[in-house]
Amino acid sequence: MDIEQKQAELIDHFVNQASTLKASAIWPLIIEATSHPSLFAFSEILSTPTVSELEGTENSLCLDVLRLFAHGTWSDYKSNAGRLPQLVPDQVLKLKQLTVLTLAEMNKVLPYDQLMQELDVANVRELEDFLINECMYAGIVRGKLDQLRRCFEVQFAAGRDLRPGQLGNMLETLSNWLATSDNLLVSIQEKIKWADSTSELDKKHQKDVEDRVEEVKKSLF
Amino acid sequence: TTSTDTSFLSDAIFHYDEAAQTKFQQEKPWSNDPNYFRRVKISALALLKMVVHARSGGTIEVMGLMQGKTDGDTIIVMDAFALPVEGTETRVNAQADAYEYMVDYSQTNKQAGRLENAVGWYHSHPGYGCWLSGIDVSTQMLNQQFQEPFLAVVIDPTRTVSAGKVEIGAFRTYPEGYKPPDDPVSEYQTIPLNKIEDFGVHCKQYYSLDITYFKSSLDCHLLDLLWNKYWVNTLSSSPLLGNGDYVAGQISDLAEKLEHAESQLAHSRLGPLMAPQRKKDEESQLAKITRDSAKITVEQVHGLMSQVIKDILFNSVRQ
Amino acid sequence: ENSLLRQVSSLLRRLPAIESEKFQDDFLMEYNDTLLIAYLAMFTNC
Repeated sequence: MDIEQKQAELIDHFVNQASTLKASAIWPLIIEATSHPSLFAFSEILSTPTVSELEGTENSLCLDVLRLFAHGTWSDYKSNAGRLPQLVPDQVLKLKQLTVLTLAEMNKVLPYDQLMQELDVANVRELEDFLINECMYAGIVRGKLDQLRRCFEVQFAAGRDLRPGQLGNMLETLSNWLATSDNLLVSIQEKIKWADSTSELDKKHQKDVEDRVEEVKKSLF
Repeated sequence: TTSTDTSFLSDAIFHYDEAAQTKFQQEKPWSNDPNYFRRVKISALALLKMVVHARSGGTIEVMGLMQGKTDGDTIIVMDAFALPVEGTETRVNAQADAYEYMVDYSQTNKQAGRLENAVGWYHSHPGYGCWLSGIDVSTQMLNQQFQEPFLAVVIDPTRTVSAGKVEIGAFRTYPEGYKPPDDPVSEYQTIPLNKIEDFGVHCKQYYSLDITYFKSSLDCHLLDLLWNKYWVNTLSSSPLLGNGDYVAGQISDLAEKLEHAESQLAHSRLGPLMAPQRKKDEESQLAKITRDSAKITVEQVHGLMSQVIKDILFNSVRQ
Repeated sequence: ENSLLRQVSSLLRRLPAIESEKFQDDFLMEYNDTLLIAYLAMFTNC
């Protein structure tokens, strides 16, 4: 939520700019957006009419780059490097940060080896520096670096832009969660009722026993 | 009433009328009635500070002073501050070590515009309940001789965690030799075996006051802001894990009490020769043990319930 | 609203909160221990 608050203004700024610029002048804006150190979300810019109209035109590569940053990873760029324009260092950094977010979506415990492979990092020290300086300090992930087990335990990762088809999964998960919570509440209510009725029965039984004791005492006297 | 009116009314309690307080001090209505003060109102700020201080002491008793005013038969505690002393149950007058600090603090307060005087002292009984020991009673009697009106508050930070609510008691002692007309009716609480004598000998020398709480409109706003943080802390913690030592101590104490009761029951084979009153005392001893064991069990079951509920809510949902 | 969707996505990724065999073992052990204590306490009560 902090990340969203931080980048809300930036998103508005870039969306406004994208709305006013012509298609031919959009590329510098896309470079600026994808290089910005505090911006990790691009679906709003993608959905502006100026940008979405780039599909199938001579500037469609700009759209592809923006889509890469919205949904893709560093590996995706490497496998399409021939087709896509060269990225500037800031864009490379941004893409690697977004790659960490994608990996954190799939697993909570990320082995160092996997991270080093995905991020093209030579050694553990460099990887840890990257995770600490570029990811944790940027506020996009929170977690623990376990040097003994050589893994990164992710406690929190900022959300990336949704891929097509992801919404269905999310809705299903939320429905399941809601159903579980509702069932739990019903169970708790039932247990409360059971506890109350058992307590009433118990009190009644105790009173009956005491009355019986009094009766017997009186009859003895 | 508008929300502004309501907040004005709730904040009015914070106004300090020096003339009225001075007049009250001169009249001394408590000198004719040992039970004059019946109620205590503690501010949210004072309560938080006292509980946090008590909890920070761990298993060591800590103490502090409370500042406030009076309003008829009510002592109002506006604020509290910690004193640099520890282990208050081991010495006759632990406060003596902190006199200089108390005087400095009070003077600085007045200079800063805080006009309230000291209206009481608080200390902690980690894990053994809210009551006054022999040392506490003599300390409070001394305070009530020279510093009236004065209140004694006891907080149990360990039981606060295990019970999930603040364990706190406010007390005032009777004058030396005074016999109260009726036996004070107080809520039952478990007393460990090693403290039971100290508790029993002095329990009739003081009475407890009803405690209520109040907060300012700013306190309300700040507490609302902290609501989420409070829930994160509550959900992240577990009394089963955090209070393990205390529970082990409780169970051990229960076992000792059972042995004690068992040995007394063994002697009662003299049955018919024993006075009926003594038999009744033993039954109530067993009844107390039963109640203590039920309380320990219930707290454990509560802790387990919260763990199970958290597991269902947060661990059973998958993508 | 994309911002809300991203936040929801981030939240759902955090579930389940803990998922490991060691946690299950510890949790079930704690569960059993507490139920055993409650059972013993019932006996003592009786």
